[in-house]
Amino acid sequence: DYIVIKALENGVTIMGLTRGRDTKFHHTEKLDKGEIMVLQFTEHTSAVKIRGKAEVYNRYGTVTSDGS
Amino acid sequence: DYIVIKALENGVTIMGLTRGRDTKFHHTEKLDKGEIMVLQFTEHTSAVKIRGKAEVYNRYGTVTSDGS
Amino acid sequence: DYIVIKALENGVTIMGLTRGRDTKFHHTEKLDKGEIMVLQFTEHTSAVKIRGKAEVYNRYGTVTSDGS
Amino acid sequence: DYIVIKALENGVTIMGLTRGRDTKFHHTEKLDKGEIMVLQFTEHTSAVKIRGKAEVYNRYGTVTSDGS
Amino acid sequence: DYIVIKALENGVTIMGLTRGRDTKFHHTEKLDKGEIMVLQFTEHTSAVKIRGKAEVYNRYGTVTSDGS
Amino acid sequence: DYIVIKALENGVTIMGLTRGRDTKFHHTEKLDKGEIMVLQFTEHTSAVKIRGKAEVYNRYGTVTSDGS
Amino acid sequence: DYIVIKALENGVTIMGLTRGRDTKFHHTEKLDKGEIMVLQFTEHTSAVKIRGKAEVYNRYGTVTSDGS
Amino acid sequence: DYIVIKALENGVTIMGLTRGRDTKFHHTEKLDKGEIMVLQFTEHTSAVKIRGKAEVYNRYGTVTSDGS
Amino acid sequence: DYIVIKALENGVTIMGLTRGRDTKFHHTEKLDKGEIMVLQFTEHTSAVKIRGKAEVYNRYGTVTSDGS
Amino acid sequence: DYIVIKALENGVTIMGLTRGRDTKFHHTEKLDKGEIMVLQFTEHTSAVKIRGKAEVYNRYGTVTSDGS
Amino acid sequence: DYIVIKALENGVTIMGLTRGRDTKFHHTEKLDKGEIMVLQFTEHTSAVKIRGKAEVYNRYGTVTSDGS
Ligand SMILES: N[C@@H](Cc1c[nH]c2ccccc12)C(=O)O
Ligand SMILES: N[C@@H](Cc1c[nH]c2ccccc12)C(=O)O
Ligand SMILES: N[C@@H](Cc1c[nH]c2ccccc12)C(=O)O
Ligand SMILES: N[C@@H](Cc1c[nH]c2ccccc12)C(=O)O
Ligand SMILES: N[C@@H](Cc1c[nH]c2ccccc12)C(=O)O
Ligand SMILES: N[C@@H](Cc1c[nH]c2ccccc12)C(=O)O
Ligand SMILES: N[C@@H](Cc1c[nH]c2ccccc12)C(=O)O
Ligand SMILES: N[C@@H](Cc1c[nH]c2ccccc12)C(=O)O
Ligand SMILES: N[C@@H](Cc1c[nH]c2ccccc12)C(=O)O
Ligand SMILES: N[C@@H](Cc1c[nH]c2ccccc12)C(=O)O
Ligand SMILES: N[C@@H](Cc1c[nH]c2ccccc12)C(=O)O
Repeated sequence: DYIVIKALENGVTIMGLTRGRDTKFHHTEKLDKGEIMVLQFTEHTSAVKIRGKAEVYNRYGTVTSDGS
Repeated sequence: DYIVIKALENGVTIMGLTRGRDTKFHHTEKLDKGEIMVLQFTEHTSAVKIRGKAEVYNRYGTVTSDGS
Repeated sequence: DYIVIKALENGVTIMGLTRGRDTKFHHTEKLDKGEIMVLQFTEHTSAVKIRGKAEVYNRYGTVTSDGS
Repeated sequence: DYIVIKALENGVTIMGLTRGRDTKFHHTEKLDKGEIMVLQFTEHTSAVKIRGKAEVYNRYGTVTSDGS
Repeated sequence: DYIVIKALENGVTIMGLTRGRDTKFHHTEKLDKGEIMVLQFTEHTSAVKIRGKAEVYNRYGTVTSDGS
Repeated sequence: DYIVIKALENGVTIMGLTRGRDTKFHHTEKLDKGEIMVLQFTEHTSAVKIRGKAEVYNRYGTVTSDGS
Repeated sequence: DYIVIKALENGVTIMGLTRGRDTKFHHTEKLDKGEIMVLQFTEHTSAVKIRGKAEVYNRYGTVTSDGS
Repeated sequence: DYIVIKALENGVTIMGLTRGRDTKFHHTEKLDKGEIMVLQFTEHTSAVKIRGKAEVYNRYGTVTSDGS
Repeated sequence: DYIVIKALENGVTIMGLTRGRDTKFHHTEKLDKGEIMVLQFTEHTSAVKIRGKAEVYNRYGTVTSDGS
Repeated sequence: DYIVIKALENGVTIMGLTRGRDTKFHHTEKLDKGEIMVLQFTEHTSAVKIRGKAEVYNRYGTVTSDGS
Repeated sequence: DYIVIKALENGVTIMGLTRGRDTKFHHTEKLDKGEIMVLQFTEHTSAVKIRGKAEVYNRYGTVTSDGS
């Protein structure tokens, strides 16, 4: 299972949260305006947090995160 | 299986409840207005509780939780 | 498989019934008005009972439980 | 696989019948008017009998049992 | 896989036939008017025979058995 | 996988043919008018023959067998 | 996987061809007018040949074989 | 997975090609006008060639082979 | 998974390419006008090349190859 | 899983990229105008690059690559 | 699971991110205008980042990345 994220502004942050007993941020990816990331859930990532203005394409449709 | 949560206000809380014989909160994530979290059910999380004003996108459509 | 419950009043109770030879309540979660719970069936929970006024989103649509 | 039952009157009875060579009632749950039960088929339960006035939401639609 | 049966008269009989080399009736359940039974196919039951006036909800739609 | 048969006359015969190297009739069930049988394919039954006037509900729709 | 055959005349023949290195007829079933056969593909049968006037209901629709 | 072939003329030939390193014809079935064959892909057959005028019903619709 | 090829001219060539580290042609089948071939992907064939005028029925619709 | 490629000009190149830690071209297939290739993803090929004018039929529809 | 990328300008970059505890770029593929890449998620690649003007065809539709 994957989701698709397109940045609508510079400096969108995508944070991967660890799978397992603990919940920590293991990776942060920065996207600049217009860039796309396609990312899966994995053995190491069971949750993802998105900050900044971006379109998040997923199984339930499209959700837009809003920047500050 | 995952759900998508978008915060409609600051300080939305997403609580993960433990899978297993006991039911305790093992993690609480705070979302500020406009932030998105995409989260799976896992070996450690079999229920999720959401407080605050947020949109919860899931298999059955979209449900909006209401803040106090 | 999960269901989504949104409380329409304070003090909605969600009771998990044990999987197995016996059928006992192993956990009760209280929801206040506007809160949402997304919960799976698990190794420990094979039935769920809901009291109070709530919307129960599930595979067959939406069913509303009525408070007293 | 689960079904959803909403009681339309007090004292609705939901009986679980044993899986296996014998067929006996292993558990009876009472529902009062407006209460909802979401219940799975399990290692121990392969048939369910419902008495009283209730809505039974299932894979084939909604069936209403009639009280006496 | 399960089917749903609603009795439209008193004394509807639901007979479970054994899975295996032999075919015998291992259980008969009586339903009174308005009662519902939800029943699976199992390790022990590979055929079901219904007598009396009842609605049988199944994968192919609804079939009504007619009483004598 | 199962099929549903409703007898439209008395004395409808449902014959189970053996799975395996040989093909013999291992069981014959008689249905009287209005009775319903829901039957699976099994380890022992890989073909079914129906004589008499009956409705046979199956994956491809409804087929009516005609009596003599 | 199964197919459904309804004979539209007397003496319809349904031949099972062996699965495996060889291809021989292992069984021939005769159907008289109006009779129905529901038959699976099995460990022993990987092809079926139909002669005579019959309706063959299958995954792709209905095909009618024509008698001589 | 199976396909359904109906011969539209006499002498339609259905050839099974061997699965494996080699590709040889292991069986040829002749169909006369109006006859139907329902055939699977198997451990021994991974390709089928059809000559003569016939309807070939398959997952993608119906294709008609043309005789000489 | 299979595809269906119908030759629209004589001498259509269907080439099977080897699965594995190397990619070589292991078999070439010639089809004359009107002939049909139904062929699977296998342990030995992971790609197929088609020359000549033919209809190629596949999961995504119908594609027509053009002869020289 | 396979894709279908039809060359719209001569000299279309289809390059298979290796599955694994490295990403190298392990095979290049040339297609001339009108030729079709149906190709799977395999143990050895996890990405494919297409140059030249061609139609690429895939799960998401049809995409046309443009020649220089 | 694969995605399809078509470059709408020269020098589109497709970066594969490593599956596992670390998240590093293990491969960068350059696409020139009109070229197509069809790429899977693999044992080694669990996320992909796309820079430059390109169409990204995926399970949720088509998303266009914008060049600088
Ligand atoms: N470490 C947690 C991360 C997580 C996934 N889903 C969640 C929902 C709520 C809170 C935390 C989580 C887990 O793997 O289970
Ligand atoms: N610890 C419980 C958490 C839970 C899941 N679903 C529930 C429904 C009701 C009550 C508790 C639960 C379990 O894993 O089973
Ligand atoms: N302990 C029971 C709980 C249960 C599930 N489904 C039911 C239906 C009816 C009565 C009880 C149940 C079981 O696991 O089987
Ligand atoms: N003990 C029976 C219960 C049952 C399931 N389905 C039935 C149908 C008819 C009669 C009994 C049953 C069994 O597990 O098989
Ligand atoms: N004992 C039989 C019961 C049965 C199932 N399907 C049938 C069809 C016809 C006759 C008998 C049966 C069996 O398990 O196979
Ligand atoms: N004994 C045969 C019964 C059968 C199933 N499908 C058939 C089709 C044709 C003839 C016989 C059969 C078998 O298991 O294979
Ligand atoms: N013995 C052959 C029967 C068969 C199945 N499908 C076919 C197609 C063509 C010719 C023969 C066959 C086999 O199992 O493979
Ligand atoms: N022996 C070949 C037969 C075959 C199947 N599909 C093909 C496509 C092209 C050429 C040959 C084939 C194989 O099993 O793979
Ligand atoms: N031998 C190659 C054949 C192949 C399949 N798909 C391809 C795509 C491109 C190039 C070659 C191929 C393999 O099995 O992987
Ligand atoms: N060797 C890489 C090839 C690859 C597949 N998908 C990709 C996406 C981006 C970059 C490289 C790739 C792998 O198997 O994973
Ligand atoms: N190494 C990470 C890459 C990754 C996949 N999905 C992600 C989401 C967010 C951040 C990183 C990732 C992993 O395999 O899990």
